[in-house]
Amino acid sequence: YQTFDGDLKWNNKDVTYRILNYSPDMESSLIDDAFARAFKVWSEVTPLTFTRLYDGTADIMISFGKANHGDPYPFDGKDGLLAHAYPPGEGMQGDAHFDDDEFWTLGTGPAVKTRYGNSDGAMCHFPYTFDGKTYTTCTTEGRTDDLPWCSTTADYDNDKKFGFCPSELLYTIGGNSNGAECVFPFVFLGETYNGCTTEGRSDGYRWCATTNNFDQDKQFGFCPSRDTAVIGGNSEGEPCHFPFTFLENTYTSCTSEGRSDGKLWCGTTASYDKDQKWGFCADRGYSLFLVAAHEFGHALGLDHSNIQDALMYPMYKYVETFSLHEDDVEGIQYLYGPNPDTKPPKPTTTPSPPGPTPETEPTEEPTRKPTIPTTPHPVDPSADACQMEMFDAITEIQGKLHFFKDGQYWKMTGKDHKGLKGPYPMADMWPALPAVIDTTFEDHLTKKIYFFSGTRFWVYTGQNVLGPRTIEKLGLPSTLSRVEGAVQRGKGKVLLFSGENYWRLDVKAQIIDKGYPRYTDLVFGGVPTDAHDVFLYKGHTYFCRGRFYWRMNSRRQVDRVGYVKYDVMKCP
Amino acid sequence: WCKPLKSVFVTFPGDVIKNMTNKELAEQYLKRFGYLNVMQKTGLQPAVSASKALKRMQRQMGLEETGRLDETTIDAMKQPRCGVVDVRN
Repeated sequence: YQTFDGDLKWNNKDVTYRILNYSPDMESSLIDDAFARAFKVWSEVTPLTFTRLYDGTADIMISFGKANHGDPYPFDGKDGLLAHAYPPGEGMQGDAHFDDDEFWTLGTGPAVKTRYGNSDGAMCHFPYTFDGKTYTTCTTEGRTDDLPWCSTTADYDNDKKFGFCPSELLYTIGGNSNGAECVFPFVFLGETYNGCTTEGRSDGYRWCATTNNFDQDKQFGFCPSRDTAVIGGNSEGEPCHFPFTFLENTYTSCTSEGRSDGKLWCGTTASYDKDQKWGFCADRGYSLFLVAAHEFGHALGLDHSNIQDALMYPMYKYVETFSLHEDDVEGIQYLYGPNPDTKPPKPTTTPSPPGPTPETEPTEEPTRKPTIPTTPHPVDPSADACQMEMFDAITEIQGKLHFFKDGQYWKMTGKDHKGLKGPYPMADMWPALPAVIDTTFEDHLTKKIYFFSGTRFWVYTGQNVLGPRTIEKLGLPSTLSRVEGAVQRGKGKVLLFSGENYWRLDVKAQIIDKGYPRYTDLVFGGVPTDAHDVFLYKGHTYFCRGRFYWRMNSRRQVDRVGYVKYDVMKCP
Repeated sequence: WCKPLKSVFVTFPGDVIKNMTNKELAEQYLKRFGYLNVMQKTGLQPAVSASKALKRMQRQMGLEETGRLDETTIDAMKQPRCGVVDVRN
């Protein structure tokens, strides 16, 4: 997982949201429900609660829009970009926008909720049979008032359960008419209209007057999309006209002819060649719930993950039974912590056979004796840390900064060089280690100290040591010659640096997390990619090259470049 | 025997997505999602080659890192996705 620079997050636990408008693709109650379920995905694993506001400014303002919709990032028509959201903060930050040139569904085709009839607002059941014939869409068959309807069970003939489908003849959305139905014909700017229109609007939304004269009464509403309507093109909301002619061929169903992207389309009049009226045919659409859950992840502070099964992976994939990936859970809990009211889920995988767990799977027995003799290295008691050009490794152990060089180490006990104690022989404290180490870190949770040298590593718990083990055991590539830096990140995670890459180690599981390596300069911009040591000190990440260091703050900004000797050790 | 259809591509009025070549699509994708034109201290400049940008995109998407505009990569670029950039500058 990734968070935004500086770990942007909400400081309040009760986050508010407001739905500013609705897509004509789904009944508003379905949209409300999809958003509520999407928020629940996150509130189940964090201490956050989400409260809906109906007016005023909420933390997360949700809206549907097309193409240029009022921010610097226009949408791109059907497919492609589906939605975007901003990380937490004031103003537009935290807001989520959904591209209304998409066909928004629950992921498996038109989601049609009925009104009236005798089914209490149940969903249409497609397909259904009526009068011995099978229907896969709402129909006006059997009625004289042109209102589309559907059966809410598979067999209308037997069950007689039905409801009315979205139609401008039944109701409108938004506007100022409190959901009243369209009145046709109506007059707008002196012209007469017999159906919904996009005239007079720049956002492409279809509307109608709810009295017979808009010029006079100014009463209007937006038209809900019928399930048989085309999407996008230049006939949004119109049904396909079958048969239609295209380049002098006749088509009785949707076709991808004429398009290089393979998308199905149809003419909405008898002749495309003559009228050039067309739109995309309804498909499975995109699950508003899944896309919203992803976008709300951004709105809460999560950036894109590169785990393909994670919700925060940037590409859309429909899943029927959704559950939050552990990468998403770790990410959101890194920002907000776990939900104290939620018990840990029962394991869903087959239990492992009894035996050593990764944490207790040493290839070597714990021992107080060194398994590899330390290369004898004389320690000159008068050696001054301030005379060193550079160090093999620097890290904070038990709150004190330690400097390692050629089998000896110093620790800084005060604020300046006067507090530098040492040198001490490494062999006295950590006898199993070779003289030269590449990096080291203390695990904040267990206080175990990890040392890396070449392709091997050791783990010290007090005076007990595990190792050496090869770094391949951690899931690092066999081609890696050394680990050059280590930075603790959150609980039980450590970033390991080498060359231009870094990996995230799950210290408890003793394995590199999925989705790594990543390029260091993509996340830690402005630091040298050939740093020979990286360490964490007082909340800052230090990248060392030679005598110099680049210091990065928690917002991942390089806020200082200086000398290790003068600025960190405070040497005279 | 079926006679192969001779497809003719037309420009549909009101179509937002225009027919574009794979190279154009890739360039637009890499720019839009932050893989190209990384902000440097000296200003906005193409700090990475197209090949490196492609490798980064392939790594982010869990594809084989070939650094080439292969079919898998083009397919991935055509998939529906979130509009938030992958690489922040």
